Amino acid sequence: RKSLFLKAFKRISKNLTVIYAELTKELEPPYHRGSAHLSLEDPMNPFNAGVKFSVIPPNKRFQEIDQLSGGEKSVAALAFTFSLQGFKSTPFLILDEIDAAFDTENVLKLLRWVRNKTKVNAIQFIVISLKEIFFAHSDLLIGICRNTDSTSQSLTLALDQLPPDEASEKLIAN
Amino acid sequence: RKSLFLKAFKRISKNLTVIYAELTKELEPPYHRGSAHLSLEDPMNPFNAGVKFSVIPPNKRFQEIDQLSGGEKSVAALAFTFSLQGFKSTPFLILDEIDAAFDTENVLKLLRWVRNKTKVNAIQFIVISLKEIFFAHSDLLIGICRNTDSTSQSLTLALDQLPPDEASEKLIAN
Amino acid sequence: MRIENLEIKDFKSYSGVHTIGPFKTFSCVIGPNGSGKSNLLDAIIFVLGYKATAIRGSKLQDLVYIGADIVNPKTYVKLHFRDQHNKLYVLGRNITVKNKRFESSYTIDSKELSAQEFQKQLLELGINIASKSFFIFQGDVENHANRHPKEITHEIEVVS
Amino acid sequence: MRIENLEIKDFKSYSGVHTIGPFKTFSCVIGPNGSGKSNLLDAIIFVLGYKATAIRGSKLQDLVYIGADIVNPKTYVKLHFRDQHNKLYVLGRNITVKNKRFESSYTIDSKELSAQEFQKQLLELGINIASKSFFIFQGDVENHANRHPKEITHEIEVVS
Ligand SMILES: Nc1ncnc2c1ncn2[C@@H]1O[C@H](COP(=O)(O)OP(=O)(O)OP(=O)(O)O)[C@@H](O)[C@H]1O
Ligand SMILES: Nc1ncnc2c1ncn2[C@@H]1O[C@H](COP(=O)(O)OP(=O)(O)OP(=O)(O)O)[C@@H](O)[C@H]1O
Ligand SMILES: [Mg+2]
Ligand SMILES: [Mg+2]
Repeated sequence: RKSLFLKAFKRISKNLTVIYAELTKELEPPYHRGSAHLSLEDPMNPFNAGVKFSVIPPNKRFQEIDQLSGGEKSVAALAFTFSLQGFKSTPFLILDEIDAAFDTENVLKLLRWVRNKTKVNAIQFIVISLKEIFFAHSDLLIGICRNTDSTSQSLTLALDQLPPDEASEKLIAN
Repeated sequence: RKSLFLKAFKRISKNLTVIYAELTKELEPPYHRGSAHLSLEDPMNPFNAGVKFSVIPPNKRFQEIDQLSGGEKSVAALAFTFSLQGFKSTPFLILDEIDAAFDTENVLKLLRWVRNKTKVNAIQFIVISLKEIFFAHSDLLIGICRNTDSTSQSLTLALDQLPPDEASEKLIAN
Repeated sequence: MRIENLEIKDFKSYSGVHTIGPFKTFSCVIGPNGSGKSNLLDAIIFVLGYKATAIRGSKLQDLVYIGADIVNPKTYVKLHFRDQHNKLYVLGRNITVKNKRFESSYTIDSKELSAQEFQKQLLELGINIASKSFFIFQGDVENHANRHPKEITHEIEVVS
Repeated sequence: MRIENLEIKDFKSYSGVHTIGPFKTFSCVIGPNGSGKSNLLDAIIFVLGYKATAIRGSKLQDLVYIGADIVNPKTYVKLHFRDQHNKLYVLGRNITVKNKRFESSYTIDSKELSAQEFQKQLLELGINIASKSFFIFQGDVENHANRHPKEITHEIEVVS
């Protein structure tokens, strides 16, 4: 049991460091990244104690996840969720309003990360978002609205036929 | 103990119905409102059982709070939080990102409600928000940014000197 | 690109037949609060075999559109899925009433299967529902942001 | 209009002296994630007497700006408050180190008071900190949205 746990712990900890760095890399030079680490409070008896989640947001100092701001916590928690499984065998990812606490900069970093994953890991994304700076850069919009009898109605709009928004494309190209 | 509880329960339940109706009233005619009710699962022994929180969002049907959508739940939970105390002796209210899950319509309804409370109850509001459609209509902006050494810096900008945004003003005037 | 289309009938807030899609590599679902966006995600996890109780604490009956015929509902969700060899599969699940009890059954390309056979087929298609790693539900991120060290240990253990 | 100004020195992410305000009837605090907006709210509840542990689970030491002199910090928050008769009060609280222990003390218009006297004065000004009804903290609404019936009973009992 302990060896299974330690094996998973190592894998998740590695994933987390990579994913958090990708999710927090600045949008402009010098492209500083944040770093995140998992450490066992009691390496001899991992089940008796917790796992510490330490984070250094880009250009900030070392702190436990519970000392971060709301948005910084969300980014770290998202990176952790993604790191649990990795992406080796993921055909699709469906995300429901994960950007609720994000400011503009973090939304663009998420957008960049999603676009990168569609290329590098060939993952299909279906993302529910209320943020226009995010969904305006997807390939397809599925609009849901309510009829007067309060049933749902869907409308589909392809966006990849339109000319790209030059400014944002440049920002997330890196 | 029981009579204290029932007295508070009655007061909170009344407040909730009023506040939820105010927070959900439509922005355009016919100005339908939602309705919300608290009911005791066991009126004889209120402490042994829970309180049911039933909600009818505008133009929808009756359901328990846990059946609502994310945004609808947030609006109901916010109304409940406000109803716990009422506003008789509230000099100021400080709200930290309460609109995270709100769509444009709910943000405008919240804006209208805040403006109304400043007039009717003379409450001073300090609201932290990431949503421009909300904060663009306040009297004053306090912008916080990070210096390169990651310390905080504040800048103040009075908005009530600028000409109002006609379209939104009209929407929230009711 | 794997999920091509979603076909829904009388499921939650979707009354009658709705065809959603075709999905592309990066699709976004947008709309006001309460319009039915998360319900689409519910339709996808439903057809892939999630128990009703795992769909926001519902019973099968709660998943049937409230205005549908409650005696003889014909609710279904069909997911058009293309595997890595470009072969198209139609994964289906429906809700019916037998002896006054709500039940659901599974189909792949219109052939009825048991729940176990259906899950086995999904695994062969590369969809491991037990891993739950394909979905982040509304509010998950905020909940996880507030976890304590011991809870993180638990999560890692669950995964290993 | 009651809170007129906030004067902060070496508190959390605010290094040196900062004067925030003057606040109007409806003021908004804006800025990127992690910039220090919630820290302003923390400054307000701090000066009004919240225990450090109630400020996002901190100790007094955590509230001192990390780059400040840890041996002899001069951290303070001063709230300029105008009561309903238009009289201005300066409510203050500071953090100092005595015998290697972090302590805080209270002032009103530069006169030092005990914590109890300070709270009594606040009540006369119409600020009842125990009622917690003046603040909705980040994440409160989402947490409350997920409550169960029995938890609601508990909340009502707390209030009554
Ligand atoms: N069986 C049903 N029949 C009819 N309507 C239903 C049924 N089940 C749920 N609904 C409705 O679906 C709505 C919730 O939809 P959903 O959760 O998809 O909203 P959403 O678009 O995700 O909103 P948000 O942005 O607030 O998260 C609720 O208003 C609820 O009344
Ligand atoms: N004692 C301290 N010294 C220096 N910095 C601190 C101290 N305490 C907290 N901080 C910093 O303050 C930041 C958190 O600020 P705050 O919670 O106010 O952000 P915010 O603007 O509310 O962000 P969000 O929009 O994400 O909620 C953290 O990055 C943390 O490192
Ligand atoms: Mg939703
Ligand atoms: Mg904050």
